[in-house]
Amino acid sequence: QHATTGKDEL
Amino acid sequence: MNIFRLTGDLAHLTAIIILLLKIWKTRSCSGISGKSQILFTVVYITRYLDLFTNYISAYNTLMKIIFVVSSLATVFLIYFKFKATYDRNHDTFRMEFLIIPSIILALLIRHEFTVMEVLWTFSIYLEAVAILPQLFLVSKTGEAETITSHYLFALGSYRGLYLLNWIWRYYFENFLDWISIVAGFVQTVLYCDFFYLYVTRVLHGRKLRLPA
Repeated sequence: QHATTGKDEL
Repeated sequence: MNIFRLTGDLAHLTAIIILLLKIWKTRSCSGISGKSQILFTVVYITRYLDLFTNYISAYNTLMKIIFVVSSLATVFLIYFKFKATYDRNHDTFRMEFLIIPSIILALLIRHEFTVMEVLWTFSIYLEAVAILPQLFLVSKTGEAETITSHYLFALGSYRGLYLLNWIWRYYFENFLDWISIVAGFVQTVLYCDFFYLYVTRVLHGRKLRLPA
């Protein structure tokens, strides 16, 4: 998975 | 968004509100580690820099702003407004012991070598251990006020619920981020001893006192 994917989390 | 994410976020929000209310209502921050609160502020500021670069949702933006602002407010209350009540003699954990290893680890183990990504990773690692000065303070004084125990329980539950969220996301969205998962696991494990005392003592109406 890509680096930017987790950024919707807080 | 799944139920674990949402309840995790709400637990996090609850923790922050409990802490602010406790300090405000009692006009005192005794028993609270200012150092942990500074570390959390550093965590939120370094993680939420993406507020300036990408928009995800109104919920996401609002929560990020609440976390940054409330942590700054908490630090202000501890170090300025109610500084006379701050337990500085017991709050002796050295912040650099947590910050420096987190920086080094973030430089070594991260997805991409960009400023934003390294800062995000640093914030994930630092958050995992940011509660240590608070737990250290509790162990030094040997007890915690009940309201502080509720704060710690809510704050500890939040990352535990995120672990369930990551399991959910792995199964249903094929999403996997080992950095968040491992750090979140470490973060949750640090609370285990406290969780045990919370359930066996505080929930039975007693004050949280550490066994001698």
